[in-house]
Amino acid sequence: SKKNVAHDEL
Amino acid sequence: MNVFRFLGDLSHLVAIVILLLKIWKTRSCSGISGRSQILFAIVFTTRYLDLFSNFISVYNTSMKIVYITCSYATVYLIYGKFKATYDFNHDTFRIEFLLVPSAILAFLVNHDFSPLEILWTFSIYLESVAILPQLFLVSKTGEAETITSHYLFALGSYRLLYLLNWLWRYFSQGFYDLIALLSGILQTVLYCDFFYLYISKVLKGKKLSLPA
Repeated sequence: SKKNVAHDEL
Repeated sequence: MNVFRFLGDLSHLVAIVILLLKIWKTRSCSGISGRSQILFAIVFTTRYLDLFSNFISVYNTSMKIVYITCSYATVYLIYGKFKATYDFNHDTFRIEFLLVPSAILAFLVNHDFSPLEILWTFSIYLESVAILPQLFLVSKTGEAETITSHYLFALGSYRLLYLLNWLWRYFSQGFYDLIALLSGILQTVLYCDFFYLYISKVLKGKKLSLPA
């Protein structure tokens, strides 16, 4: 699944 | 950012700094699993590859740099400068049994089949079990120095606080990430018996010793 998952957590 | 996540990051930072200072001040890495520290360095490296490509905040970038720098410095101190004090007889947990399954699972279960995302997922899975060599070492030696138990308490608390952060984010903004959540639950569960020993012994001034 082409989701732009931006991980904002460390 | 919420208070649980901030306290979690703070607890993580404290753990990393406690360990580095313990090794540096006592000039000894006795009781410390170098293998766990290698795994943590791999976790940070594979998770923060977007360090320069994906700017989120000064806080985020600076913490990533501190984590990566400290973890490599710790590995260097253990296997380089103070390797004479490294307990290689007891630090024998087979980390390939952690690396390979994490890598395979990252390919099978992820949010997006892209290199960066698979590496991020790998780092999440690996981090959930990265402490096992350290807990294994403590169980083999049957005890841990008090400073080492403070390190483990801070490290275990960090992901517990992150679980509260995800609870908070779910109810306040409907955010949830099952991969991070389930891995975080496993990671925290691994500390349960340690938390019990820490609270029942170390906080009463006794040394942390596992029942023989």
